[in-house]
Amino acid sequence: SVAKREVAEAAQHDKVPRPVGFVPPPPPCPGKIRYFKI
Amino acid sequence: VPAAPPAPLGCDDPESEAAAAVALSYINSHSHYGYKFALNRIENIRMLPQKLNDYILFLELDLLETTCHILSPTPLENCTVRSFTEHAVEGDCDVKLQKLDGKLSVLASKCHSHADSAEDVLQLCPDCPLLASLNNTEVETTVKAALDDYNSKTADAYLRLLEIGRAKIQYHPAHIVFVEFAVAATNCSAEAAKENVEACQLLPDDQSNFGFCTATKVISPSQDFQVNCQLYGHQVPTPDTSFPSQDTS
Repeated sequence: SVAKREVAEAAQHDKVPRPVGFVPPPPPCPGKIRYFKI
Repeated sequence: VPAAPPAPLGCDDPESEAAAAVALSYINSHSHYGYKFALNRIENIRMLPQKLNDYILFLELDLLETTCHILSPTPLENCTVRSFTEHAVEGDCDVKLQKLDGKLSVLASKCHSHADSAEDVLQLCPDCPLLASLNNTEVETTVKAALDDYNSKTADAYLRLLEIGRAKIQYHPAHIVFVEFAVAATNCSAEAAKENVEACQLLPDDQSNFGFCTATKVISPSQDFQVNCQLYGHQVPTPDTSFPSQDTS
């Protein structure tokens, strides 16, 4: 019989283990704001 | 095996900033009206390899207007970006560049500018003056009065109006008109102009002398009128050394 796993449980299993303190790199664009955004 | 495509550029990568600097210099040197613009943000960059050491770059730039008129000889790095409460103006530019053997050049550019919304400014500063239309009657009247006032008092050349750069009007707590306009010296002295102003023509390019004026006219509750003009002196026009391009305005 096929039992549907809870999403949270599935996500838990599928999540790739990341090293402690892993900080995802900032998105390449858009870049930094030098003055202010209007 | 074909060379691997270059890694996608980040918008804050040194190579992207170098391309943005070339694009900005091109935009400011090919603009004939208004003010110089400074780089606020690189929105996006795409790189298309053509052949070895030959790339096409597409840049999307977010610029902000500075207080330097486009004819001012002030270097861009010394130009102040207009603050939010001065009713900032933003420029959005799409620029196509070529990077050939490491040398960047602009192939085409297209920009449009727009002022910040009045709501944004008033939310932060309820009494701040807002940008007015350049053909607003009060604006045109104030510019004409300011130029007449300056020409009536100067011992130098008679100045003619080149363009109204910006205008703001405040209504509370006082009614005040603020104008900024570009001027050019003519071949007449202000004294001679009183006799025959029609004879006063702008100086030829090799002798041109441009300037910039600001004026503030308090209409109520009191009356006051301040005019300040500064001539740049003759500037030797810099030959445009950038790559001949089909720039689109």
